[in-house]
Amino acid sequence: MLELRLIQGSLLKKVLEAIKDLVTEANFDCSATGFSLQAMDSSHVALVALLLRSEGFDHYRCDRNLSMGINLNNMSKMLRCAGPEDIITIKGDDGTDTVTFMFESQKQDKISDFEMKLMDIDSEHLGIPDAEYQAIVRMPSAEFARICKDLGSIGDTVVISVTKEGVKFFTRGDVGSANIVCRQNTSVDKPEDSTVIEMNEPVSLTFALRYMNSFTKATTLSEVVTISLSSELPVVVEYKIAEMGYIRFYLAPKIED
Amino acid sequence: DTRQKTLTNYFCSG
Repeated sequence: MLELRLIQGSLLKKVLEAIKDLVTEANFDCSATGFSLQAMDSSHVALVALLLRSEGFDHYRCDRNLSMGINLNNMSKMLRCAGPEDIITIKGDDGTDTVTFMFESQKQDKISDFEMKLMDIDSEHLGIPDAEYQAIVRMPSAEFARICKDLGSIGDTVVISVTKEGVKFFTRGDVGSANIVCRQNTSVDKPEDSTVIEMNEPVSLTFALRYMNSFTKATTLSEVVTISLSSELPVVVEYKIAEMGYIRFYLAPKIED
Repeated sequence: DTRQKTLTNYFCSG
C-alpha cells in the first residue's frame, strides 16, 4: 500500500516538467526515506536524480519498498490536469499495474482520480559516490538559465571555468563567440541573489549546451542553483526543493581529442 | 575536436 499526499501539488507538476524532456521513462522508487528517481537520458550522457523526502509530505505511507515504471510524458499529461493550487495524492498497491493520482481542490469541493498504467522498465542504476569538487558555484537559478539560453543562441558547447576572478561561461559558434563572467557577489539582504564561489583549485570543463538548457527547466523549483565542478567527474547541477529534497542533474563533459 | 564522454566512463552500475 502506497499513499503519498502532497499539499503543494504544484511541486510535483514542476518536477515532471523539469525532467520529462530529458528522460522519457523511469522507475520511481518509494521507500521509508522518500519518493525518488534516478534515470539517464538515452545516450547516457546526462542523469537526473530526484529525492522528495517522506517528511516533506503531509501524509506518507509506504508499507514496502515499491518501484513504479512510469512513462513521464503520460504522467505529465495527467498532472497537467491538476489545478495549480491542488493537493496531489499518489496511490498505489502491490501487485497492481496502475498508479492513481488524486487531485483535491483547496476547498475540497472537487476531487479527481486519474489512474495511469505502469510499465516494466529495465533501467541501469548507477552508484554515485560522494566526492570532493574542485569548485562549487552557487548563483541565482534565473541568472544561470539566462546565461545558458543566451549562449545556446551562439554556440553548441559551453566552457565553464572557475578561477579566483569568478566563473566564466564561454561559447563559440559560426556567428562569433561569447564570454560571460560572473564575479562573487554576496547580498546580505537577499542571499538568494548572491553568487558565491568556493574554489579549491581552478577548473575548466566543456559541456553540451543542449543538456544545460534542458536542466534549466527546473529553475521554477528553486531560486538558487549549485554547480559542482571537478575535472575528474561529471558536473552536478543541483536545484534544492524547499524542505523536501533536491533535483540533481549530472552531465558528462566533452573532452578535447 | 571534442568528444562527448558518457556517465558510464565515471560511475559504475549498481
